[in-house]
Amino acid sequence: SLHDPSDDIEIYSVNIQSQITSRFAHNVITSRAVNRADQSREVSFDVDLPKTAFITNFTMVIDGVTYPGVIKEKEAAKKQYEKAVSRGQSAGLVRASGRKTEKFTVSVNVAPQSKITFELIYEELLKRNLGKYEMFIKVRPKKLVQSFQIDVDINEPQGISFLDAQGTFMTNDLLPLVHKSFSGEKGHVSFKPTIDQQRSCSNCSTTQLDGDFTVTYDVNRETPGNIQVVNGYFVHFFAPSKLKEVPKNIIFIIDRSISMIGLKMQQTKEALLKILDDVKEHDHFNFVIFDWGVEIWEQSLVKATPENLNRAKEYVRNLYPKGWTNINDALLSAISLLDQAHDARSVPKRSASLIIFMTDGQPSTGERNLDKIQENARNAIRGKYSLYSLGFGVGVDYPFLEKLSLENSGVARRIYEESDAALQMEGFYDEVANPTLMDIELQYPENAISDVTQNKFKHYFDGSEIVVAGRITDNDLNWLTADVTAEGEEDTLNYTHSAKVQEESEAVEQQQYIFGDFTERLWAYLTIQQLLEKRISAPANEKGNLTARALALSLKYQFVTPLTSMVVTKPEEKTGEEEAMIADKFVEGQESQAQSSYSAPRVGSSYSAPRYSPPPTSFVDSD
Amino acid sequence: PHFIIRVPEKEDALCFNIQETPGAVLNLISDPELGIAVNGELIGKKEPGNVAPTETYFGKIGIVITKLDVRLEVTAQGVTVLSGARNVALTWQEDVTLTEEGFNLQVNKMENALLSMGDGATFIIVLHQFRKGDPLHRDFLGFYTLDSHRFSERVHGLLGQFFHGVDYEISNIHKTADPEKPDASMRVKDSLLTVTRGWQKDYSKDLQSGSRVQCWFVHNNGQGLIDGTHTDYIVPDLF
Repeated sequence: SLHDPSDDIEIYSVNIQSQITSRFAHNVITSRAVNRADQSREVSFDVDLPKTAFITNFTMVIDGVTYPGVIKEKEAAKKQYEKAVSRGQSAGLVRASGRKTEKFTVSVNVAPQSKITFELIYEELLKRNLGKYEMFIKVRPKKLVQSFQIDVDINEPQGISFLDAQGTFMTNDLLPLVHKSFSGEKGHVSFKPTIDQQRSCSNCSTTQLDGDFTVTYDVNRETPGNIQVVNGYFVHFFAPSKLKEVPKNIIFIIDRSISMIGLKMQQTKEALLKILDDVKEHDHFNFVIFDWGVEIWEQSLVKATPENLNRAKEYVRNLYPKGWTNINDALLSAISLLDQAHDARSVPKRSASLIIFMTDGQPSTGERNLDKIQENARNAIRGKYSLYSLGFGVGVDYPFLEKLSLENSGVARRIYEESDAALQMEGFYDEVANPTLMDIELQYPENAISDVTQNKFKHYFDGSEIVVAGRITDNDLNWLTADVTAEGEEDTLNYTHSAKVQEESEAVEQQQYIFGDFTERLWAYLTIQQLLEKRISAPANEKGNLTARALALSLKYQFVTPLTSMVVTKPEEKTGEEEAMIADKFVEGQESQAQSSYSAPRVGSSYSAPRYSPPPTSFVDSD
Repeated sequence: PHFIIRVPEKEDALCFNIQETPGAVLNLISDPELGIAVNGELIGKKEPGNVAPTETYFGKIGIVITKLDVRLEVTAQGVTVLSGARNVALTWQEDVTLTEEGFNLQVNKMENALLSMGDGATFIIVLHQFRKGDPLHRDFLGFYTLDSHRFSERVHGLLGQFFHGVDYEISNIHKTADPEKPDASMRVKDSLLTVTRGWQKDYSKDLQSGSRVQCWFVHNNGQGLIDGTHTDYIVPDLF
């Protein structure tokens, strides 16, 4: 959005250009405004961008003078920034703004009758989830804009299979203005409401454009995988379809400590009941419920027969919060249950074993040393199972959960404590509900390539996609061949994918008007992301090396990552001095603090006032 | 204070009042096996000239966990935790969570305090406040238990004796002058009592207005329902 408190600032253009090539989105947001007043006015430029995106550039042009953002190592940027702060100026430019977004904000004084142009560029690799890629753009111009335009160009060498665009702010009048088209490799979405069409009512000066604009699409999959090679870099997309599901063995670890009292427990139960509806009959499952101690629903994993599911639902309905948070014993009990099931061969030999761990707090009893808990879980799992963590509410120690999961082939996810928390949990389950492959390894000719991103994966879930990128070091290589091995529902599967290096590169030359180095940037983006992720769970002696590599790439490719900052300099009207501002990347751990408004000292897990609680057995009170 | 005993098997509740003079300390829970005791000290309304007000409330709750060497004193002013030689004083003015080996205490600003103990039992102490300068009322406390089945078979006290259930039979429900409050006969613990249908309020979920709990009211300080008489539960001091 671009706005000012008065009507003196006229926004004559907001242009959102998005170019997606092979899932890699390059977004340019440009706003142009003029100050019609006879005195200077402050103008703010706000952009909500996805947390997964990296800012790559920002510039302001004020009266023909360009003020560029410069991306630097965090420490170096901080020194420059601190100088400005010591003069009592400025603030950070990026802050957490929502579940999926962070907000970039710049405010600047614009002289009378002067023009200003803001341009922000950010890039991200779109992730395939439940059979589609999704790119969202927050739309909130706050004022009517002479020329408002969203253009999304998609270029997918595999061919586009479907394309859709939706806006949460769409009315029947606006809907026909969304133009969607696709043919072969190219797709296009545009949305250009006139100034009158933006009005919230016919004579209003307020805009109805406020919400998310989401583009979804998928690509054709004639083969399970596809390799693309451009300018010496390759990217391998692997997403086999029509495979039989591998049976799952799931342990749900549920925190029922007293801090879960109220809505959290209610929503957890709701989500579990829904999830139990979706568990397949060939799956096995069990519950590990913990408070001060651990309660295991059944002695061993049970098959998801209708009778067992009904009993499980009854058990879930009768869960009530109590006691403390004994995370260590709960994790070890769950791992031990899976070990026993595999040892006793009571679960299918070819099956995916998952632990879904849900908590809202930090350990308050049993083993409370976080490092020790992580070590215990790692040593007990030994790479055999995937551990997914769902962190509920603001009091949760998210970095702890993230490390715990990343060390054990899983991921951590935040569950936001709002009315749709149950839906968020179900949504997460849907993502991991359908494993079709296990122990996937993508191999490339060792002497011809280097700098390959992660190429071994514990599970492949239907509707997702594995992406591996790397650099081709052999200049004479004509064909790049990848061998993929994976364990399927019945046997070991082997796939071979290849791409002709020269021809592919020539073919892609036609697309280079988009941005020729996209494969290289995609590789850099993916590498940085994975290095940052590895850093979370790496031992101290490896951390330095991983950080150095991620930093070097962030600087080389000009990405604002958690290791770099962008310094933006803007003119300071009164003193004539320039003012430095800084754009940082928000990371999850920081976010929880930034969003937390607690001022009172809090130790241990968080607690919000009960809105619902189970009937107490007895009490004494008076009114 | 109003005592309410939920009887989930009958989807019903029993209630009684205990009226004693301000300053009396009543034993609510005493579990020698777990080493947990809860006592409450009564306060009365500010009624000038009335030395023995008819209505009393709990102004102070004392909780002793002997195995952990922990004592908690909860008043309308705050919560004091005495753990060994350590003394932590918390007020109701802020959210605080205190986690110690063996127990977890969460004070929720101006609302309630949750005490969760290692054996799984949980207490909620609700703070009832009146406006400053209220001529009649004083701030007082409500005391709620969760997971009371965690207590040992030897648990006793005005609340504790009901933790492992109470068996009773209701018969002969008949109308009274107040159509909403029929009387009935209740057979309990070898006594036949006349009880009255009524309701009390549960403030554990909603501090502002509470929720109604329908119950059979036992008259005369719970005589016949409780073991012995209510004076048997008067103890010399809070700890």
